[in-house]
Parts: sequence; structure tokens; C-alpha cells
Amino acid sequence: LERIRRNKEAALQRLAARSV
Amino acid sequence: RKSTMSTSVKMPQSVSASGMGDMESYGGARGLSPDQSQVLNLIKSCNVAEGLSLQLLKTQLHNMNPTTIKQVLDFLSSEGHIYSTVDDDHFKSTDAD
Repeated sequence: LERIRRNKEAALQRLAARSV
Repeated sequence: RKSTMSTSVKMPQSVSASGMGDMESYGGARGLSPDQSQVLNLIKSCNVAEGLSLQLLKTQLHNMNPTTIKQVLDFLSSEGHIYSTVDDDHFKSTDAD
């Protein structure tokens, strides 16, 4: 379930990018 | 001089408040629409390992049409609030843990 982890990381990065 | 004795305060503008008012209170912070925050809250409140399934979302939000749900999911995941897990029909919130 590597994919899930990567999805999550990608999502977290998007979230971080948004909240700057 | 009669200092204006109009102390009869008749509730200025509380007239139509309860009608439309709850639209806003749904959204709360982050500027999400009511639909969006509703979906996000559902996903957040789900503690299944693989996340909340689209199927379940549809049954929980039977008043929202599937197309809208899809759009909301798209939006939320592009914003980074949620992400898909085992497949494209399962979602988890990034705020969950």
C-alpha cells in the first residue's frame, strides 16, 4: 500500500502549499 | 425636550436570520462551501483504515447528487484536505491524524 502513503504525502504537500 | 423615549427596541434585524443563516455556519473556517465541509466532516469522522467509501458518502448524503459529491471530492483532494486510498473510491482526511 505504497500508493496510499504517496497519495497522502502528496495531499499533505498540497495542503501545506495552500495554507501558506 | 422629550429625550427620545423610543425604548421599544423591536429586535432590529433578527427577522430572516434563521432561514438562510445556517448556510454559513456549516462552512465555518477555511472558506469551504456547506457541501464541501459536510463531505470533509464525514470523511474526518470515519476511522476505517482504508477511509470512507464513495458508496457510503452517497448513502450518507442522499440529499446531494452524486455529481456534486464527485466535484466536492475532486476539490477537497486538490486542496489537499483528503486523499484517495486503496482505490479512487475511498478517501481519508489529511487532518485525521
